[in-house]
Amino acid sequence: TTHSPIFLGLHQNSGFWRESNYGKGVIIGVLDTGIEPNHPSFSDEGMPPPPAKWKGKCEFNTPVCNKKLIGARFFQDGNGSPADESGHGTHTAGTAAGNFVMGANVFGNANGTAVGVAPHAHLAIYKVCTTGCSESDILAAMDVAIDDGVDILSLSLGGSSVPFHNDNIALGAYSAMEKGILVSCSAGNNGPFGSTLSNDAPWILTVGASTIDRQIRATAVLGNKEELDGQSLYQPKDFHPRLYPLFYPGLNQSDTDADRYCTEALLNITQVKGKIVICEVGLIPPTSKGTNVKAAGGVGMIMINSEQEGYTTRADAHVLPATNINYADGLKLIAYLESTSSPVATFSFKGTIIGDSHAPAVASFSSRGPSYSSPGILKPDIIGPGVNILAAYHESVENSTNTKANFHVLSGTSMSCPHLSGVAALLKSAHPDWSPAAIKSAMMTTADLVNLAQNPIEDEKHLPADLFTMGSGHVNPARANNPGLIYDIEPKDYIPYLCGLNYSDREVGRILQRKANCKAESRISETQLNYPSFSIVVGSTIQKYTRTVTNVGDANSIYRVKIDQPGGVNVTVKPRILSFSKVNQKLSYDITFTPLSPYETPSDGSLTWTSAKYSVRSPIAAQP
Amino acid sequence: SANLETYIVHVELPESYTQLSTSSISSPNEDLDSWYNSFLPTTIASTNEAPRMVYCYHNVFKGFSAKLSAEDVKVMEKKPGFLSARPQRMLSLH
Repeated sequence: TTHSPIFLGLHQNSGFWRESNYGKGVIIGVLDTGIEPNHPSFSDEGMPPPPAKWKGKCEFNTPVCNKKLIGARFFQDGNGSPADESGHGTHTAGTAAGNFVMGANVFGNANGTAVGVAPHAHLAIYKVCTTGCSESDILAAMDVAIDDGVDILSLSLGGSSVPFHNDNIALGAYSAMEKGILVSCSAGNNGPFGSTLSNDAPWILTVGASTIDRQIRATAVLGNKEELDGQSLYQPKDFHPRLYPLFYPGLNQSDTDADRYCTEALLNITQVKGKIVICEVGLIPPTSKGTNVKAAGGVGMIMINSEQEGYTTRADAHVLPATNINYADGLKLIAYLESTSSPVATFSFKGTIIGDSHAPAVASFSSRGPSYSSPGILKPDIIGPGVNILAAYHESVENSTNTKANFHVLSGTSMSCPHLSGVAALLKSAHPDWSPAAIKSAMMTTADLVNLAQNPIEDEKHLPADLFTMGSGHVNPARANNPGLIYDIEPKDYIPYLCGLNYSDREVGRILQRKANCKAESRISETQLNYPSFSIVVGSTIQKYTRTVTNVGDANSIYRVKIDQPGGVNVTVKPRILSFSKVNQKLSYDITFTPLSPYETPSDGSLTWTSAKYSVRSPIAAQP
Repeated sequence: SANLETYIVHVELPESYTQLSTSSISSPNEDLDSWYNSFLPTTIASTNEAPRMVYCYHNVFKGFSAKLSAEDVKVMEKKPGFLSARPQRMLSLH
């Protein structure tokens, strides 16, 4: 990617990137649509050979694997090859661990050196998706990836939240976690609605999506001189910026048959010819709307967000001059249309602009908690770059045939997940002995809570994002490398948690792969699991939990607790001071939540352990 | 074959897993695969029926995926060690 590493504070030849050797020695397994192996992002320049433990295979017919791309497999539905026919897998693999490629851009935009988050980590590709992703193939891929010897598994795919014993990704991830493999998964694209998460088991890193501070700006200039900034990847240099008449098929909101989404029905509307057409987001992909407008004779398209998308705009590779404007500006545009009998507009293409101070802001599509399967675990865990991300692609979106260095700009939690997989690889390289839970904890307790303007991270409406929207916050790789304390969880710690979910012995046994007897096990509430965040359901009773932290910072260190109470809940912590005398020492504390009055409104708080050097923060989401 | 769907089948190891081994030279995974296959309907070689087993799982859980009909599953349910079977879901990219 050409900007997100810098946005994450990763700079070549300095800081955490250098300290972590760019992810050297770590193997990231990517379950996706396969890979375009000849892309320069997968060159092995500067790469060491794979670790001795690597047992994977390269199932391409030609010798295209190398020290970067160390494995590539396909399964039942893989069309007989690990080759990527859709580009999605090439994009996610490049984002996680692509090598440096100078001069990457699409239509000249987002230009820069494309590089993955862990550029010296190895990639093992497991093709599990073509038109969809079959569970039998996903399970087979996780099964062999565990044997192959991967360290991180990256899954930009999923379904809805179901009990973990019926969730095949959760089952595979549990086995992987038991063997020390961190599993990073997309949270899903069903936001901004609540309880829409996928991949929400506590042994999975659940990743939501946020913006970066880059815009590919395409401004709609109205006849009244008002300028509405939007985004588009396609910005033709030969566009003549004269005023064109505007046409909005959805202007009459009472006409439910109107083609406001610019579907193929637009082809039958003669008023489109020679005009800039206003289309609403939804129903079909943005580029398909543009294709329809062009086919109907339109000269341009302004795509307006609904209230649901808010300020999350996309830079798409349209086939005609176009822009995607936010909901607020869409209302201004409609007000202008209604103010005049002959509305006109044009475009002013401004190219790539860095410095959006609202970034990172949570994307409208990013799925939200609370978790349906386990509301006592705060999910998503974390957010990372997932909007308008440039990365490797299997073919040219510019119809260019003279290069293998093809790139594309895509958005989704599919794009944020591999960013976090890459960060996990950097942490694994820097701290080989850290467990998957320790790596998760390090990322979560050090995450950023403010945007570039130093205001609280916002959601798609530019309102402060709540904890079920952003989890612990936006990943900060350098801080995660030195978290001070970690909340570790061993595989056996999940047994009382699973029994506490009231699963039957057989259901728990299915996850553990051995007989379980919950009557003989201790049974804990979800919130008692030693998780780095809190999600509590407040009733009338007092709730008390114990957490254990491990000192991974300076040997002699004293931490004091700082509590930001959720509204209506009294939070007390004992002891209030933790004094460590050695590294890896574990100390426990009790946290008690006491409702102050009948509790009706969800609210957020936090608990932070601070020392002279470290700040270890756990968010607290309270809901009635 | 039109009635066949890919099912994900969970099974439970017998009390004494070591007794599964029929040959001293077979590997633990071969033993497991052989046991998984014992759940499948007997195929008749002369009909050129396609193999029913899709994958044998060794790490993610004890079980396999196979092309089965609803009737096959009903028969399988009666076998010792059977836990559950359900048609696989198609998940989507995010």
